[in-house]
Amino acid sequence: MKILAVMNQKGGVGKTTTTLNFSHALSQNDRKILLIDADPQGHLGNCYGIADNISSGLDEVLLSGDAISHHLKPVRENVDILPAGIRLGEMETKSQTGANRGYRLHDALALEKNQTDYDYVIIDCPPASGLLAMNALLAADEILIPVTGDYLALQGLSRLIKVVRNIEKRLQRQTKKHFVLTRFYERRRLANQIKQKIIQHFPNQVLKSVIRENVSLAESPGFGKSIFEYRPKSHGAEDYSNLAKDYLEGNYY
Amino acid sequence: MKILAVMNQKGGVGKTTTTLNFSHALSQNDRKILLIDADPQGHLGNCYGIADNISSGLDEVLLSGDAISHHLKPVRENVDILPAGIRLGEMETKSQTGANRGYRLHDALALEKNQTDYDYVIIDCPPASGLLAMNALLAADEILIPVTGDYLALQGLSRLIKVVRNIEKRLQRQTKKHFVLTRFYERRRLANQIKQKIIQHFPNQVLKSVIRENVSLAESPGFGKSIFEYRPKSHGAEDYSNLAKDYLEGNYY
Ligand SMILES: Nc1ncnc2c1ncn2[C@@H]1O[C@H](COP(=O)(O)OP(=O)(O)OP(=O)(O)O)[C@@H](O)[C@H]1O
Ligand SMILES: Nc1ncnc2c1ncn2[C@@H]1O[C@H](COP(=O)(O)OP(=O)(O)OP(=O)(O)O)[C@@H](O)[C@H]1O
Ligand SMILES: [Mg+2]
Ligand SMILES: [Mg+2]
Repeated sequence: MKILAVMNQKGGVGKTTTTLNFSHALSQNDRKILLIDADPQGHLGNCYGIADNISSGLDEVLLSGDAISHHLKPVRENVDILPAGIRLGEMETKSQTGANRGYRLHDALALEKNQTDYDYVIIDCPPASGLLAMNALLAADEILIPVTGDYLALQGLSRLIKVVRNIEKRLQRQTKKHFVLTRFYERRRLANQIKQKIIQHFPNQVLKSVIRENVSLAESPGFGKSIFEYRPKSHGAEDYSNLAKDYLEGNYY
Repeated sequence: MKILAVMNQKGGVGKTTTTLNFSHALSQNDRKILLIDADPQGHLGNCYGIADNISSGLDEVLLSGDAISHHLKPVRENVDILPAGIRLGEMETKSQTGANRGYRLHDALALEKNQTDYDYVIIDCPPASGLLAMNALLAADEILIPVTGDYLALQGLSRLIKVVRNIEKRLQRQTKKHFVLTRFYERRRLANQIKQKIIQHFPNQVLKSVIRENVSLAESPGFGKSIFEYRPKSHGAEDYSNLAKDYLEGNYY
């Protein structure tokens, strides 16, 4: 069971869109996936037609210690989701105490491991670097970092890397990092400059497939579908399919 | 002194880009502007070349009770900025107590009012609905809500409106709301559908000028410039100039 956190505290870089479509691409190879919506705004759940105000999910796992299996919702043949749950915001706004408050997700997944046969657990993170992001980071074996090709994204990236390295140094743990360029405009000089900068800074860590800006990717959640179900011949479907392939085969710049 | 909060808890909808360029357009009419970076990620400061790790600013105002004037940085002839400051994240992560913790910015600005002659105070908010957003909301006379033309943005918008109405009802206060469509693709059916939905839901509140997707808007922060300084003939400059005009003249759909 491999645990991936899709993480970037910068807003709107395609974390949710990547979680939705990358996992769907992975699940097409007979793999069993558990999705975890770690964003109190519940957008990943929204993509599967789960309204944020009526569900319980990760909130009860982290706040009340419930088992993950208690709150799962099957959404596809081999994809289950643990929705955010309406109370998840309390992890960030209400004071959580205890030395292990960063490990609650880690521990809940360790219990789950014994009872289920997921190949991948993929965690959609919020645009923040608080206790929820911490839980995702400490639960994860690997992190997938979507980055857009613009200046403020670069600022956000350097900040993210500092935070992650800090935590990893303090807690003496390492996660494998993968970068994916998202919302990519192939003809923009800025996007290509940013792409080169990231490749220089993170050799052998930037996945070869970039995800191009493609309106179908913005449309599919409105139909409760992944890009493959909504528009399988689109650039969006092609790119996420290639991304999954590159990830599995280890194709980096 | 009119106080505007640029607010939307959805990530990457153009809050910072709007704060930067809309205020610059306003300042061109001889108006004196105070910008407040209420996002611990400090992106607005980044747009003015202020590195996040060396400044103190709003953090000291909210956490230590310092006066705003103590931490201002003049960035243009009639534009000052109160940067986020390196400790601002503590407002969200460390438990803040006291019945008035939501009013700290409101009170700091009330003090400032007596000593300065700003025409506008514009607050860039983070992609979160925590204590910082609360402080911005309770300090503001008006809120400017950037919205992108896609499905997840609509989900985020309905959530934002619920949160804001809740707070306003509880605290018996009303802010005037303005919506602006950002990162707008004029030819996308989805964008136009979302635009129509928002206009239907919020008649007389959606500013007539939409901000089109324009790479110059993504590039200008990298040069420490507003769009007017970087590329005054671009669509981005045209749109933000028109937006300021619509705001001042009250032009809505
Ligand atoms: N490659 C793409 N092409 C077109 N639209 C995209 C693409 N990737 C994402 N989008 C759209 O851009 C918006 C932001 O993407 P998304 O919500 O996935 O980012 P996020 O990082 O999860 O945001 P947040 O920080 O708010 O959680 C969404 O409306 C999404 O549908
Ligand atoms: N109209 C536009 N055209 C092109 N690029 C844009 C436009 N508006 C914003 N951008 C770019 O999109 C990215 C997201 O915008 P911005 O950072 O202003 O959004 P935000 O809502 O402040 O994000 P966050 O939630 O992370 O604070 C930035 O890199 C910005 O330069
Ligand atoms: Mg998201
Ligand atoms: Mg911002």
